[in-house]
Amino acid sequence: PTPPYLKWAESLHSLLDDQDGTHLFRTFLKQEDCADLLDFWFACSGFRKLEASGGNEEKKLKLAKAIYRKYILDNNSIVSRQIKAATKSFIRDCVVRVHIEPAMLDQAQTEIQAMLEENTYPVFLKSDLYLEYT
Amino acid sequence: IDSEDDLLQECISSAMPKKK
Repeated sequence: PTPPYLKWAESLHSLLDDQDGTHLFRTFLKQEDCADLLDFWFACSGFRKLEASGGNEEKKLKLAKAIYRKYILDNNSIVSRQIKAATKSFIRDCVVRVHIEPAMLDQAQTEIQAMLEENTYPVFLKSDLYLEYT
Repeated sequence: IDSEDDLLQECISSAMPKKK
């Protein structure tokens, strides 16, 4: 069977679908001071999961606010710099108007994902960290 | 603030892949 680390090189999704792959990629991003990009990507997925599971509205609002404050509010943060102004104001509006919906972070997640796919992921595949692992 | 951080961590962990 194909070893997991070769699958990681197939696509960003195959990497992020594997626990060890995700861990190694996060270690790499941490070295580059941009682990927040990956944390944000997972936070968006977690938010959607929580939304889909129904239940506690207060918790969803609290989480949406937490994500907004930690990653988006500060325009100079690494995540915020990669997200379009229109996308940021859409999320801000959702939080301010307490209009929480499952897809409210989807566009921002897509923009961060595109950035990971075009930049950090290819660099990771050429990094010493990945090469040593393989 | 602490509980907000905990909530965020819990959310991130919930989306991360589990051991296969």
